[in-house]
Amino acid sequence: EPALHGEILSPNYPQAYPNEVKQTWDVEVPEGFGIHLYFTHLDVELSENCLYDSVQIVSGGVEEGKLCGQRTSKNPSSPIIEEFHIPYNKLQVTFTSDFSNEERYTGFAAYYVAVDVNECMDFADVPCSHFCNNFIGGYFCSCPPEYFLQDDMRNCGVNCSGDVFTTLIGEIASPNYPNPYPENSRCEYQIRLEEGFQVVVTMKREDFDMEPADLEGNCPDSLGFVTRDQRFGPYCGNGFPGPLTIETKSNTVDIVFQTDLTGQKKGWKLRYHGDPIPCPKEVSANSIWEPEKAKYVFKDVVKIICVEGFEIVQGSSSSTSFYSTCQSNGKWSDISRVKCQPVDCGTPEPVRNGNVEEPEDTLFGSLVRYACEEPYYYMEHEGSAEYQCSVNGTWVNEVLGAELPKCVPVCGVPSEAFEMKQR
Amino acid sequence: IFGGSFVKIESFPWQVFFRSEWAGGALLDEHWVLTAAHVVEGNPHPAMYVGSTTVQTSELDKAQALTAERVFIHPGWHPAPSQGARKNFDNDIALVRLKEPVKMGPTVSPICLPGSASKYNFSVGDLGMISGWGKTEKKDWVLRLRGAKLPITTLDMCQEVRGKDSQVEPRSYVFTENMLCAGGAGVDSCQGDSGGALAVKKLIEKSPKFYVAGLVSWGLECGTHGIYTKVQNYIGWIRATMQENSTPRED
Repeated sequence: EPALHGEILSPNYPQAYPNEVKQTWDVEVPEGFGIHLYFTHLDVELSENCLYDSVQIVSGGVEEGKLCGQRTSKNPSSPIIEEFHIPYNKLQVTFTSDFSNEERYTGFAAYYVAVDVNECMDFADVPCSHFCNNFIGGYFCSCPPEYFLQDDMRNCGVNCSGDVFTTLIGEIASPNYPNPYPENSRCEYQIRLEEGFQVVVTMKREDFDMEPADLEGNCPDSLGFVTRDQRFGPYCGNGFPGPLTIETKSNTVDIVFQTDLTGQKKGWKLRYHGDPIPCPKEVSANSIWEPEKAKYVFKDVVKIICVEGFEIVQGSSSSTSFYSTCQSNGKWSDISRVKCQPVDCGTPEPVRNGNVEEPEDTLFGSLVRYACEEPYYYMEHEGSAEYQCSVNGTWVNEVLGAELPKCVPVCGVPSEAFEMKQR
Repeated sequence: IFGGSFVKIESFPWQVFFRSEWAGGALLDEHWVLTAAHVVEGNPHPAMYVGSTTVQTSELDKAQALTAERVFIHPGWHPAPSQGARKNFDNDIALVRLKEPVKMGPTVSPICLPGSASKYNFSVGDLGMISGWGKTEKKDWVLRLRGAKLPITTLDMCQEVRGKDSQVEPRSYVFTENMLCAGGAGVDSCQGDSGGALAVKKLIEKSPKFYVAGLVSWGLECGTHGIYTKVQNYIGWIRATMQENSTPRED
């Protein structure tokens, strides 16, 4: 902990100081104090602007004084020759002597003491926004009723932050609205809706009156909306300058209302409501959507039905429809992953004692023909040769349905006739 | 076969050779062979071959071998008498179910089963064909298939046959309506041809086909008239047996 006082003597004091010396003393007293530095003895070689030998006092990078020559106190009742009042708690004293001194000089003797600084009065800019209270070694700020000291311990503001709005509809106004809002405040409001809803802010132009922007267009008092991806505002002036309806596309909005020390107006009042996030009406090929709606929003569920002859193949299973939900991010679930593709019946199964022509394609509607190994086999059921790829992914025949044709042996027809010579 | 000639299996593609019984059978479809009960009464798993004109071992190795899954002997078939020769060949019919389906082709294809409708009836004078590797005028059996054509006659013709052996009393034999008589002019089947088909071509529904009218069953004297099991009387049993013992797919 730095000392509250101290002594600074030149080298060899009170003997003569040596040549070619440069010595610096860093003086520090506790925070919240200033420094009263005074000299009771000064006997340093005199020169113009104290170029040769000197005692320099610097604080905060500014030279407070530079002493040289021989002086004594003018006031018989006080030993002080020179004194300095520094309103900071640090300074530097640097003694310099050059190489040649015709005479003996005995240097200097100085003392410093910590003195209370009246932070409330001694500086141009007052450290507190409202009430400043000085005490030895420091100061503290205090606030009028209804105001609270902010975290910076300097500014007073009303306690208008922290409100979280979670209802789907709500109204928010500046403190005391429509009476003048508090100065020097920062109010943060949070709207937090369920995922899947976007906050829509509506404002009436006349419900907004704040200190107008300065010449550079900066708002001394401002209202702004911030979402994860966007920032709306800041707004100020008489009459709301922004869009009267703001679709934030986000389920969370932070509202920041900031005021300075002057120019209070009636403030603002806004309404908000949660709009379910819309999902785009996608055109997914070869399918129809049920229900058909002009607009789909969060939590809407649609059944996407493949048109006849198309199906959804997922792994080893297939289906002709699937459900998709409008998600909180405005995208449909599964819709990119699942597609209605033509039913593919696959290569038709072979049959014993027959064959099936290689189909051009095996998609819905395709036709294939079976033939038996003639002349030894024939098709058991007339008209069971032609199969068509059906909607359920099987090859179907008019007569047999999905059952495969059957090639059965031709009976009673030898491949060679038996000719006898018998008459 | 008496009074026949060498033939090609292509002319009798339904002909089945029962190797250990040295007998014949008729292929009905991919899974069934029809034969005489007396051929298989002693062997539940006869070894059979199709598609070969000759039956020497080297040829049979190249033929299509059939494995019996089960033999179905007609319930009306009487077991042989403990002494003496069998006199009763009534219901001399049996079915053999095959383990594996038969592959048809120019040398192998089934004979048609007649329906029970009258249009399938066979009349006296219908010309039939028989084939087999059985006894001929000169040999007890042959390695190369022989065949012959012969007319269906009345059963009396068979009852009037006198065997060379005067000991044999024709009237001691059982003749029933389940039997057909065919032959004449020296054309006949004989031992070793048993179970083979008496095939008769019929034009039914504009398509001429051979139907199995009879199965070589017995006779008093080869080279005269022979008795054949009258298959048409067993169509119900045949169909029922095949139906009840088919694999599901075959229904």
